[in-house]
Amino acid sequence: APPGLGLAYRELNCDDPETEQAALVAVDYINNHSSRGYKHTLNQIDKVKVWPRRPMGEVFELEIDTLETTCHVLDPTPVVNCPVRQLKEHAVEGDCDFRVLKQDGQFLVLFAKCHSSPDSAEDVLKVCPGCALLAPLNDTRVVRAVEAALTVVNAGSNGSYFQLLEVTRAQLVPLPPSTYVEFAVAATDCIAKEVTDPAKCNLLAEKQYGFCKATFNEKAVGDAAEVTCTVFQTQPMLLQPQPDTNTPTTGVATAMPIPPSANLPAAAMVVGPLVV
Amino acid sequence: TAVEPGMAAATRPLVRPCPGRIRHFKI
Repeated sequence: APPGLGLAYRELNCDDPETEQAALVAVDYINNHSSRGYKHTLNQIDKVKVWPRRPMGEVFELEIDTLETTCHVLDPTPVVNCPVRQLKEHAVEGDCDFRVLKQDGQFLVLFAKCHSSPDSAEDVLKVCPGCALLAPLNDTRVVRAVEAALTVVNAGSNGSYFQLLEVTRAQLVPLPPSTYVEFAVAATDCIAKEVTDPAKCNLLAEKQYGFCKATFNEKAVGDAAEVTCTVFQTQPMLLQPQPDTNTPTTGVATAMPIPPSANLPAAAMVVGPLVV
Repeated sequence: TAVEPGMAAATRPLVRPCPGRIRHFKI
């Protein structure tokens, strides 16, 4: 082929509906293909180049800024209904590079790379002096708070024993001195009231995930932990999201209260708030 | 190939430069 042919990219407005459509599919892709952390939402499209692709179609090369929402990735709530983590809560942003193929009117993510980073402590304290900053997840106070909270969760469960999946965020609250943690759990084949050795428990074949928020006060008598958990209905894993999964209509269609699971007693679906 | 000067510039649609709008807030 003569040199220079087919090497020109198409210029497109970052706020063009076609660019936004590709960006939303890309953000949907990372939310559907992450097993840890929180769902992210589109904040800003930084750059877009549209390259011709042989034999047909076009490839959207995108640079996107995202923001962390308060929904865990295992939470089936559509991301359009997930609140963005606010600055005073110590917001987290994502910087993403994507390549999205558009062919026959359908979008397909070819490449995705994201890096997330929390807002600076200076910025958080500027908008909210005295607010709790994100703490390292391996901090001993964080580990202790999660352990205490998990004990509370299982003490309140009339069904499965819940195993810790991951600690997703933690904050050391100055006043009153306490530790706030958020973590994901999964139901096991052990009964919470009967478990003797949690290490021998196995995750259920039909995975049952939950997400908990807890405040742990070490100074209080008896180590008080206040915990609220929500257990999600099992969600099928998608190998590749459909091009229209990001549309508001689809979001509304699935934005309904999570029905109780068939294999867990209703009382175990929402635990808390419990205080020990 | 003969090209009329100024033709390309005159016919090129105006594209607003990126980045696009901020939907929430900027960190």
